[in-house]
This record gives sequence, C-alpha cells and structure tokens, in this order.
Amino acid sequence: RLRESLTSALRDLLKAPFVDKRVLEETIRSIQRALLIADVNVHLVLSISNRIRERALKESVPPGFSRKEVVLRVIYEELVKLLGGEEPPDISIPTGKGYALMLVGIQGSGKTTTAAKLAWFYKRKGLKTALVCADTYRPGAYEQLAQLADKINVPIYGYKEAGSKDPLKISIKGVKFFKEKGYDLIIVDTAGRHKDEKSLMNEIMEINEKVRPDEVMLVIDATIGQQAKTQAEAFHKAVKVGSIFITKLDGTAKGGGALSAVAVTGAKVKFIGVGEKIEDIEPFNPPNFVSRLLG
Amino acid sequence: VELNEKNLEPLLNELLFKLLESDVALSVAEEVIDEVKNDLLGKRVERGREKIEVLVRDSLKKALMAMLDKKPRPDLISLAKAAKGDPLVVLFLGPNGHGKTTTIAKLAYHLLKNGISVVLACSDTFRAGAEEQLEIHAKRLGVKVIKHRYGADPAAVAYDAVIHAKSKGISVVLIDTAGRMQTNKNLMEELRKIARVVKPDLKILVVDALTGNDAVEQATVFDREVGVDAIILTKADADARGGAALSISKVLNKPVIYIGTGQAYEDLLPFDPEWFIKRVLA
Ligand SMILES: Nc1nc2c(ncn2[C@@H]2O[C@H](COP(=O)(O)OP(=O)(O)OP(=O)(O)O)[C@@H](O)[C@H]2O)c(=O)[nH]1
Ligand SMILES: Nc1nc2c(ncn2[C@@H]2O[C@H](COP(=O)(O)OP(=O)(O)OP(=O)(O)O)[C@@H](O)[C@H]2O)c(=O)[nH]1
Ligand SMILES: [Mg+2]
Ligand SMILES: [Mg+2]
Repeated sequence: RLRESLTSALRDLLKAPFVDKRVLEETIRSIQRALLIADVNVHLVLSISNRIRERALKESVPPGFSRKEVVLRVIYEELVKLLGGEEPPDISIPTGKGYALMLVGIQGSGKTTTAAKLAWFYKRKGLKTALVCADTYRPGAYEQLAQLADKINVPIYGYKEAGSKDPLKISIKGVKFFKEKGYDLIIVDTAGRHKDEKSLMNEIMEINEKVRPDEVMLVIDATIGQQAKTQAEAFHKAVKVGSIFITKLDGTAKGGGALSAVAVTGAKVKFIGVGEKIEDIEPFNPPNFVSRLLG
Repeated sequence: VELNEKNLEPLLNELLFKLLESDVALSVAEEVIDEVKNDLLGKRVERGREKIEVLVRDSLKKALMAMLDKKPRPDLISLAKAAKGDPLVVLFLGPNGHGKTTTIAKLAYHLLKNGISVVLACSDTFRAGAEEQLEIHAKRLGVKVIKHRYGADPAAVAYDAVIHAKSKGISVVLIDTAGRMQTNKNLMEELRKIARVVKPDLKILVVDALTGNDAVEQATVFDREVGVDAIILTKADADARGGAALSISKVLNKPVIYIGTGQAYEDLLPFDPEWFIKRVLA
C-alpha cells in the first residue's frame, strides 16, 4: 500500500532496473519537489535529502528484498520520524480531572470550529465536555461558538456568563466554573494571533500562566507555507505547545508546514480537520499523512 | 566573461531558494528563475562574482516587476465614482478563514471615508456566527447589511442587496460569501449562481499571505470555475513574505490590488510591487 501512495514521486525509481547513484539522485530530486510543493520547510527538505542520501545506498539489503525497497523504506522512515513515529498518537483524555485544553493559533486557522469538533468527538466518547469562549476581539466570536455548542448540546461560558470582556478573567472563571461542576474536558477557544502582535502574544502567555491548562493545542491551517516554522516556534516560546491540530486537509493543501511545527515544538499532531462540519474531524494517522505529502 | 549556465547556476540556485522561502510556489519560482536565466545567457559582463550578482538581481527585479505590475489596476474609489446610476457590485470569494469578511469591512470603511455610500450583503448563510460578525461590522461602520436567515439562498441575499442599493441610490454593494475549498463542486456552482444573478462588476479573490504552494491551486480553480478580476492578500503583517502574491499574479495574470496589514479598518493598503520585491530579496 505504501508502494501505491509513493508512486507519483518515485515512478522512475520503481521503473529503474537497479539503483545506482544517478537513479538515487533523480529519486531524491523528485522527493524534494513533492515535499516543496507540499509546503515542507526548504531547509528541512534539504536535511531530509541528506539523510536519505546517507542511508539509501549504505544500508544493507535484507535477503529477499531489493535495493529499491530499501530506498523506499528509508524515505518513508525519515518522513515518519519527523512526525514522531508511525504510531497514531495517544488521544485519550483522563476523566474526572477537569482537563483544560486551550486552543491557540494564527487568525483564521480554524480554532473555533475545531473547539466544537473536539467537544463533539470527546462527548461521543462519554466525556462530560464544555466550551469556554475567551475571544472577545473578533466580532461575533461568542455567537459563532455558541451556535456550534448549541448544535452538539454542549454548555458554553463566555463574556456573557463571566460578566467581563477580559479574556484572562473569562478563561479563569470559565475553567473554574466547569471544573466545579465536574466536567471532564473544558476546551478554551482563544482569539487568533500571530508572532508579531506583541500584546496578543503577551496576553496568551499570561492566560497560559494564570489558567495553567493541562494541554495547549496549536491549530494550524494546512495551507500555510514556509512561515509555519517561525510561527510555531513563537507560539512554543510563549506557551508550551503540547499538541497540534491541522485543519482544512479536505482541500488540496498537503500540510507540509506541520512537519516543521512538529519539529520545533516536539509536539505530536493529534487530529486533522477534513471539512467544515462538526463531525469532520479524524485522529491523526502518520502513514496516511506521509503518503498524501508525497502526492 | 560571457554568462553561461555554469557561472550563473550558483547565483540562480540561491535566488530560487530565496523565492521558495518567501512562499513563491515551486512552479512559479522555477519559471521566474528560467526567465532570468534566458534574459542573461550569452550576455558579456566584467569578471567578478559581484558584477554577475548585480546583473542577476537586476534581471530578477525586472522580471518580478513585470509579473506584479499588472495594468489596469482596478481602483474601487474611481470605479464607484465612475459608475453613474447603477451601483458598483463587488463579489468577494476565497478559501475558508483567509479574511473575506474583515476585508469587506475595511473596504467599506475606505469607501465611506472617500464619501462613497456602501451596502453590505451577507451571502454567507452557512457558517456559524457569519451574520452576527458582518452585522457588528455594519453597525460599527454605520452601513446597512442585507441578510436572510441561515440556510437561505446566498444568491437571493445578493440580489436583494443590489435591489436595495438601486432603490436607495447607494453606490457600492459588497457581497460577502462563505469560505470554501475550490475542490467542492457544489460550492463553486453556488458562487457561479450568485454571479449569474447579480452580474458583479468585480470578482475579488481574498487569500492569506501566509499561504504556500496551494495558492496556485486555489487561484487557478477559483478563476476557472467562477472568474477572478483582482486579488487581495491578507495578513501581510504576519511577517509573511507574501510569495502568494507573485504566484497568483503570475498564474492568473491579474493584479493584486490591496494587502491587509492588520485587523483594524485602517489596515488595508494599496498593493505596492516594490514592497514585495524588497521583502523577497531581503
Ligand atoms: N474546509 C474546511 N474548513 C474549515 C476546517 N476547519 C475550519 N474551517 C473553516 O475555516 C474558517 C475559519 O474557521 P474559524 O473556526 O472561524 O477560525 P478561527 O481560528 O477560530 O479564526 P479566528 O478566531 O478569527 O482566529 C471557517 O470558515 C471554518 O468553517 C476544515 O477542516 N476544513
Ligand atoms: N493580522 C491580521 N488578521 C487578519 C487580517 N485580515 C483578516 N484577519 C483576521 O483573520 C481572521 C479571519 O477573518 P475573516 O474575515 O473572518 O475571514 P473569512 O475569510 O471571512 O472567513 P470565513 O468566512 O470563515 O471563510 C479574523 O480573526 C480576522 O480578524 C489581516 O490583514 N491581518
Ligand atoms: Mg475563532
Ligand atoms: Mg467570512
């Protein structure tokens, strides 16, 4: 199955009668093109190429296999390694702990929609789930999350319930409110922000310090290009990113920027968004992601 | 010395990297570098790497300028003033979350500051909170927004807005649509229907400056399926090099007319090709 998915990037390799330096270089070139088109960071593409180059011709060929298959395996392993391994991530949430999960990310990346998707996902697993709207900047942010919450019958806490427009106050009071009511999972939606908005980055740092969420999830748009690395770095510096959610993978974007986000945060991708509806959420599958990356 | 593939290659590779790091799509970056190479091959130049470098950079600047400096550049203010009688109808389209609604609010602000009346149409009848979001902008700006209930026909909302503008003598209708993936056939048809019903004077594609290679896919299909007259690039303030501006300009042969530089109403600037070229070659 890996062979089918890697075919478009590796057509020539598979057609070659044997693998020599020239065939390997051509294979590496087509991998590089596929990764660049998939928005993988330019420098990361180069270092992946070097790793593949080092290993592909040096590794021993096990009996019954061809050099070709060794090369395919090396390519697959190097890419999957960047995602932290081929095992799907642990997406379990402990119950009875009032687990606070805070979503952060750039404007428009899909946080609010994702908050509702996660609430729906975990509610179906039997967790008592709640939503906190800590975005008081974006016009209609509360109404947006409230309409989604209403669809899945999950309670929401925002500026109306807190009697305050201060995101910090809302987050603290909201998490406390649901913890005391025995909720298992409390998802906090925050306003979009990017690394050059100083006051907004300071705000998320403060919210993180005062609320002390059990997990901070970075929501990344699959269409993001080379800036994924520096933006993820900045978020990680401000708040410790514990997990990643890649949205909009139902389009044509491959989400290669996420590889850099994983690399600089050490966090695993837990879920992907595959549509605008609340149920358009899937647990992350590294091998599927890699084969889609290679086109 | 005569410029040939061998002495140009290291410099061209360096520039290719710069373009890729600035989010210029791979196919577009390669075409640009090829143009520069063909422009310079065979030229005689004084010896020395610096001399060749200057020539290569100038050739690149020239190529980029030609791609970005598309004329005519539709200017909403002059188009609105020129449209005697009938309102200027502008349709906004683009991928999810890239900034259409906020950009419409900014443009409305810009038009109002120039003494031009505006009405907004909320043809996003799908997304949660879409109507409330545009309604709040409309209130802040002091303009009317035409909206129906959620789930209503987006084309009907747009139509009502144009009728309203005609009857009230309002100069410009800005139509907001739901974000969508260009791969969704039904949603592309929905946009075509809105366009058939109100015959917009301008169809504007709104794209995030942080977008990578997918910008080419998005632009190509939106243009093919619905038609794009101009582009607005948003979130240029997010340290985006904005290579998507080049990719889309080149692929559609249409101009980028504004860039969004923040979330406030004033954060909308006319697109300046020099700005982009400076950032890319930084
Ligand atoms: N096609 C698709 N659209 C998505 C997905 N996730 C979110 N969206 C859409 O992306 C757009 C932006 O989503 P939001 O949830 O408003 O994004 P946000 O990060 O909360 O935005 P801000 O709060 O302004 O920063 C909306 O149109 C969503 O419906 C996805 O997985 N696929
Ligand atoms: N920093 C910055 N943020 C922007 C800019 N333009 C829009 N935004 C933000 O991006 C987010 C999404 O903007 P929207 O206007 O809701 O995007 P949209 O395309 O209408 O989204 P959908 O209708 O869901 O497809 C909001 O948080 C905006 O404030 C910009 O130029 N700079
Ligand atoms: Mg939001
Ligand atoms: Mg919108």
